[in-house]
Amino acid sequence: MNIFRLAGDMTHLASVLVLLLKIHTIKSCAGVSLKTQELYALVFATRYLDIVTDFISVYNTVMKLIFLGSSFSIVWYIRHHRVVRRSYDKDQDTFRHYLLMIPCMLLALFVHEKFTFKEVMWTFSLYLEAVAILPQLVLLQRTRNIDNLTGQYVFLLGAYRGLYIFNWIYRYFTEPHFVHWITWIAGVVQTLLYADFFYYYFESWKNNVRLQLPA
Amino acid sequence: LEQPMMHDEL
Repeated sequence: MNIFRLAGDMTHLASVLVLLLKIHTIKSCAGVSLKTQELYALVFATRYLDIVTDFISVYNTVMKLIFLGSSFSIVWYIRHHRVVRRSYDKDQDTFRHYLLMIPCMLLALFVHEKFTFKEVMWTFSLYLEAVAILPQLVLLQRTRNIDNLTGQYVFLLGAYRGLYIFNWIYRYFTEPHFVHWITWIAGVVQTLLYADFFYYYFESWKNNVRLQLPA
Repeated sequence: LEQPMMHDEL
């Protein structure tokens, strides 16, 4: 475990905590895309199939359980919680997830490292994670005023992806390795999707104004 | 190596 990987995981964890904090304490999911959250739940469910077959470390297992538990509970909150569900921007959150899921599944069936159920599912989860933020970014663009917690949530998610790239560069030079093109390309694509958001996030921070994405 | 390196990541 290197510092970039640990920082990446902690940033990812922080993003989930920020979102849970918003939902749980403010009892609001305004500006949060249910579509993105459902895609993340699917990402973790398909990626962590190995939680029952392979033991890597206590850290690894605990983190997997946290990401699985948090993603499914966030989806539950937005869909079913008596108060939270009323703040959901249903009419704005119109991205159709199957437009992302089907191409990712097809791509995973054709482009993978090994043709086994677990490996294809793992590859599917990488492709899907790369694009899962899109419904959230579209929703942010439609939202006039983005509240601080939602902005921080997306910022932390983007930072997590960026740190993972540094982690791979570090591992590439320090460990005996295979070149995992699929992971690298999916990861870089995912990080690039945040570039625009980052630009406006820093602009709003620098100018001390509320974050707003141009339509 | 049975376990490819990326599989220990989250």
